Amino acid sequence: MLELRLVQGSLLKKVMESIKDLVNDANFDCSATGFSLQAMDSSHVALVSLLLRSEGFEHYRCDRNLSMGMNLGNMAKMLKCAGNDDIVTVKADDGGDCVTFMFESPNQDKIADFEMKLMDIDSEHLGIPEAEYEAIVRMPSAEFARICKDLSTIGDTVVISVTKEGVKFSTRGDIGTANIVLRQNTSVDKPEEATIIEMETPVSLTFALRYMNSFTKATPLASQVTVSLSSELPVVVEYKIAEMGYLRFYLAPKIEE
Amino acid sequence: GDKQLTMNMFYSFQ
Repeated sequence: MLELRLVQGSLLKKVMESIKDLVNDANFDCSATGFSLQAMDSSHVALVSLLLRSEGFEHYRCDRNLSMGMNLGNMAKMLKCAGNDDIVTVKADDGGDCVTFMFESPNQDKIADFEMKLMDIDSEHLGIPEAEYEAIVRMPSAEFARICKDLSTIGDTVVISVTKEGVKFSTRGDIGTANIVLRQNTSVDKPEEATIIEMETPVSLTFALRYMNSFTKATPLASQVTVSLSSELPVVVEYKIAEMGYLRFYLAPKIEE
Repeated sequence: GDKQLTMNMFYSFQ
């Protein structure tokens, strides 16, 4: 038996809107730790890792570890039917072939339940060890989204370079080139507007902007985004989910042939 | 153009 009650149901709506176009089908794993997902896009270039810790739910019951295969597009369709202020409850029976999403309005005058069929998905779980990154950039998530969107009008790839001077986003295309440099800025009044650059070693990596733009659909989840870079690793773009966990996107770099 | 690397070049299946 699984029963997860999330007062801030809009979080789950936002998570689904962030990942549904990147990943078609995925297994949601439920354990005592929390509700999690790891999935790759169909070309295995990008990976999504979601964790919603059990403590973040108003009620969390998971009698035994459960893996539920879902079509994310269909799940997003159902969650779209929840109001932004609704309380969302996810229910499933052990060994059952469906999952129920229950939506309660804040004053309990409307209760809806949507039942969705589960599917069998071959799990392709990658082991991702904790890593020390050569450079970590924390910046406003809206600024990161703006940069990715702007650069994708000029070129297909972005070179992200971190040096002592700051972080540079560059692209080139048929019409010309573009460079955007952000410097560390901790002097702002609001912490969510700060840009913080921690650099051990200068690093420069090239990524497909199409994926970066897809990741920025998670912008409504967090005011800040963390971009972790190492020359020998995929980049990690992380959106923290208020006191509950995170949504991380991993993207493999492009290299010169 | 550049060559796109994939996830399994960095991480292995569990």
